[in-house]
Amino acid sequence: PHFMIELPEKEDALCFNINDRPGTIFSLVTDPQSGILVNGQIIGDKKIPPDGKMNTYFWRFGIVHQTLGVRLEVNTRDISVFQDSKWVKLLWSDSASLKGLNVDLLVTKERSLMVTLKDSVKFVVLLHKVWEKHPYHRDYLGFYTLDSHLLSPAVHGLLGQFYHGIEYEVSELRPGEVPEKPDATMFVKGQQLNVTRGWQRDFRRDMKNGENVPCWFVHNNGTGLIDGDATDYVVSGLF
Amino acid sequence: TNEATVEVHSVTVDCTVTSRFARTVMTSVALNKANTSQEIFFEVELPKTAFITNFSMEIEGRVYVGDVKEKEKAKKQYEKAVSSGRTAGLVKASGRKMEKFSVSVNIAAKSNVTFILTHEELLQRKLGHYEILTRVKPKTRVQKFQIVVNIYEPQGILFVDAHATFLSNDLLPLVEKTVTDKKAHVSFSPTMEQQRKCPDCDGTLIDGDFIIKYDVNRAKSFGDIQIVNGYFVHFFAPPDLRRVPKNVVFVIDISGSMYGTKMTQTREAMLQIVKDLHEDDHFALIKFGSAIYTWRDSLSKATQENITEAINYVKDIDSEGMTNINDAVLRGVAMLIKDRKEKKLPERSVDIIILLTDGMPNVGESNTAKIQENVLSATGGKMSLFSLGFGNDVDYSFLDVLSKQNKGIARRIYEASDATLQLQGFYDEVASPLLLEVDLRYPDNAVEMLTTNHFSQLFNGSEIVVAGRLTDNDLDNFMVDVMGQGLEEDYKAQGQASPVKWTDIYPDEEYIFGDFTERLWAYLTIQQLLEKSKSGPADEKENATAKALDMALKYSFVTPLTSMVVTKPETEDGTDSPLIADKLTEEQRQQAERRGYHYMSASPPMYTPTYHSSPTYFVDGD
Repeated sequence: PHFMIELPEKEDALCFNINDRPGTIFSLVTDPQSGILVNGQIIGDKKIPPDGKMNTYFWRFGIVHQTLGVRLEVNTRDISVFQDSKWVKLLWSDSASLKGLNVDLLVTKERSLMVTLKDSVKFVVLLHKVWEKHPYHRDYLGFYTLDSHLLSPAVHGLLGQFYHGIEYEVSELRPGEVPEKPDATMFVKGQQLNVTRGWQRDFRRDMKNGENVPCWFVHNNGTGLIDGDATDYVVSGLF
Repeated sequence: TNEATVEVHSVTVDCTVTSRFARTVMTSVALNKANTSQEIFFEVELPKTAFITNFSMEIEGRVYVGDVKEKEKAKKQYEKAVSSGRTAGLVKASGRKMEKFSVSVNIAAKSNVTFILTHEELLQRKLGHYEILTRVKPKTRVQKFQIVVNIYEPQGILFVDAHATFLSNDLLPLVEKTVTDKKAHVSFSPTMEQQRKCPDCDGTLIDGDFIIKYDVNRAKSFGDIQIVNGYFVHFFAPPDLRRVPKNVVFVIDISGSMYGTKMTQTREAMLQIVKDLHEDDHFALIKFGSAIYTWRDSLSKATQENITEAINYVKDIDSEGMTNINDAVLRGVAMLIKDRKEKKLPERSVDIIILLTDGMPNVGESNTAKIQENVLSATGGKMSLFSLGFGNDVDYSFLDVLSKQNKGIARRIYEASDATLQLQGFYDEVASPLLLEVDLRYPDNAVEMLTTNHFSQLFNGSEIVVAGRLTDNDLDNFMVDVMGQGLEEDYKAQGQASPVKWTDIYPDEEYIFGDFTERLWAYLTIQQLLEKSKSGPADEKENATAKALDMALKYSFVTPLTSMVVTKPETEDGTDSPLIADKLTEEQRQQAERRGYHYMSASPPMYTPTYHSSPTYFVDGD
């Protein structure tokens, strides 16, 4: 999956990929103070494509708001919500909206789920449907944080660590391997990293093609940009 | 305007300058020729240093006048109107020097409308002249188009130069200029035909800046004092003073965001600045990213040899790291203190730090308030810090306070092809100090409500202005003392000021001078109070804000503390819609530019990203 940190104040964006063995669960957001947790499990292609490059994507997210007593499991098949001591199941095949005391859900048929957790966070999960008989690829999910300003300074995780901004500066732009993707040096978190100018796609407005967002790509699973390394974010369960 | 149905009868700009205080009245008369009512727009630009003082619209015999109110009160009225979707602010930033005032009203069929906007400002002497800037964009040819500027300077006028960005060879002779000893008259009034852009088209040539530059005869010794109607103003900028040597430390940001054009322009500007250093000056170069690098450990005299070596150092400056402003400035301060202590610097000389940065501190101390505290504590208020904020990523108010707390000023450097010249221009303004610690004193029992009368420096090409109110209206004269530190000895001058007999100087035009001096005093007082309201102890800030507000209301100036509320005529559905004219602060201008600004100059334009208003963090499939 590709991670994107868009910084409108700087009119810039940072991006990195994280890949691991299919089945691995990563911590995306964890805020011990508000009791919020978002974990995601990756899945691989059905078999290795001819280019020999095995893709991984998120196919399942577990979302918990301990203080509000809310749990959600979103996967490529359905959406399960636990609140007020009961589980409710929603299907991607229906448009639905659910307004609760602590959580609002809005499902747009076969497309997206918008989740608003009271006084804490708002996000969207996108469903990418792939032709069922595609020889290699499968359905997968995207996770977009829309509003995170109410989370505490302690928020962390592969996405959460960036919710309160990141200071970096880029210099020494130089030709890269591909002419349209120059390399540069990024100074971030006390380190110098070699980064490459590239694009990643934002699918919120155009589910099919996505919109290219130019970004500074950090190589090696985001090493240097993320705190620690990617394996530090591997967790054992979805909740 | 819609050319087919709106006829612009006249556009006139009438500017009167009396002892540097300029009052400009912009008037426009238009006719709705259509058989139905329609919206007519009035859009003018005024210098950002000016305060709007009056605005009126005359529609169908009724005059609607703007009312200056406390900003908060006006805002309440405004918010009420906004919530019902009926209003918008009238003033927006426009370029580096101007702001745009625009209003539109619905005019009945076959009806006239007259718009009149008045603004006032005290012209500042920079690099040896005053500048009156008028921006005209009438959009269509106008039956009566006229710019008239009358300058009254009792000190005597040295020169007047008038030019415009749109002047062709044909239009040039239309600029009439008459200069007598103490009065200048400049006018420009092309006919409809002369305004025509080309023989077969209807466009207008008139589009751009009309600029008048002038200077006055400099009075020797204590300067020039003018007393009118119980107020006095003192202009001090004596000629023939020798410059005081300076010890200047250039603290240059080389962080990653300076990469590319900004770094190239900084290098070019620094090469010229270093070459232009006076041989009596001492200088040092400090560059900073995350780390701090000094060219040498102490300041060097600007000998030819040292300058050559410095030029080689400047040529190699390249970007790296993040932004450590705190440690870089403190290093400069420490260098000056150490060299002073070791008597490496001339006793009579001025210590200056020039900080150039394009970003917010993000390494070392990044709390801006703490940096301000650290720098003030280190300098002990004994040296001047001038800050240059390059581009829109730096918080101008941070640099502004940082400089003002340390006897300096901040200036924005706009990212553009002329940034090199902007940098050099700023340096030229502060490159030649003539006097230090200038004190202007007046008899305590004769004056009150004085504006600032102590100045850390007087720079070549600038001018010190002090104004105040006389306690005795019938005063025949009063004594003035001026003291300062010059190159070799202390500067002392004393003089006696008498009320100006305007009838003798301008026998036919005394009426012009009625309240100019009082308004000049009020303008200067408000400006200085607004400055005080930004830095200094909390109670002083509060006090200064309250006083500035009182005066702005009393003299009807649209300042950052006040707003002008303009009530438009009722529409057919019976609603009226208040409009608000605000004075923008430099921070608001910067924010506006930041919103409209597209990506960093360091990378090719093909990478301009989609602009989103709030941050987004996401993960998705490739």
